[in-house]
Amino acid sequence: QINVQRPMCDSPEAEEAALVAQDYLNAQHKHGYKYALNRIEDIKIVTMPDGNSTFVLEIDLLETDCHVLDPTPVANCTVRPKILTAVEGDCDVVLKRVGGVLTVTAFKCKTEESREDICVGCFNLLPLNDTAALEFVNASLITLNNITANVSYTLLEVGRVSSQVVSGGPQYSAEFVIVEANCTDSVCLPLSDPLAERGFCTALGLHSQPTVACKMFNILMPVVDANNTAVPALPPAVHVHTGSLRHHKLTSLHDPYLVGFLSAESAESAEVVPVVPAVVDA
Amino acid sequence: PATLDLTVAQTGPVLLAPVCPGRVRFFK
Repeated sequence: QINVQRPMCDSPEAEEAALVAQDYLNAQHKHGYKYALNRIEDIKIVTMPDGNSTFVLEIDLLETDCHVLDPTPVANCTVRPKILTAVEGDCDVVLKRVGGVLTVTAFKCKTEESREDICVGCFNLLPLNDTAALEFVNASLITLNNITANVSYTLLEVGRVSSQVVSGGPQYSAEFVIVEANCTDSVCLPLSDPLAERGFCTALGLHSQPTVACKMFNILMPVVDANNTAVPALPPAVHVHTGSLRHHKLTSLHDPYLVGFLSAESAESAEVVPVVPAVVDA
Repeated sequence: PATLDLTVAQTGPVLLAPVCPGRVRFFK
């Protein structure tokens, strides 16, 4: 009485399920970047006698340059090319179709970064806790705060940091998220107001000479340079990264009731971020 | 008992699209 189908990976039902999975996975994140569907690896549809179906999907996702706080639809985001160290997510996703509506009920992801295209003279991704890179981010924030009138920002999260060897020393490239802050003396605290202004910034330059541009989620701020008077150093309220994480990874979520649908890859699961408590649809 | 021959004459090359994995949207 149970019907098992293996439709083509590029079939409409596979594409529909994969896009639901992509949006669901992106909605799980509070840090890092949105991921875009790259390829549907496999699909199986189990249809029960009551007509409800379970989709077991294996998909390949690629990191985009849109931060998860950026309201830009993932379809309009740019996938990072290999040369900029692409980050790939492989996910097993279980979805249920009840009454025609597809919902994700479980997933498991592992994340890997491309290493094969690293070249001499190119930007190389640095660990998010790299001291020199974080100093560069802090210098970028000071540069930014020097040119913003009546408003100060503090660091919410560092998204990416990379460096390149040039004649004047290491050149850094950084991406970070800022939030409006209340600053007194040398201490800045993020505004708790949910309407506090947030932005996604990119900085480029030598260690103490960053050029910064910020996108305040649809408002592009002017590019500035580092010729302003320095303000007191701001304590970085950086999203904490432990161990040797090099990038933001896809969250791993596991529904024990559907464990049979998810492939057993315990060794690979060790690479994912510690499991977030599952909040599964009833 | 009679048997039914279901053999169909093949007149051209068979091009079977791979079922899975699907197309690569960006790069492999």
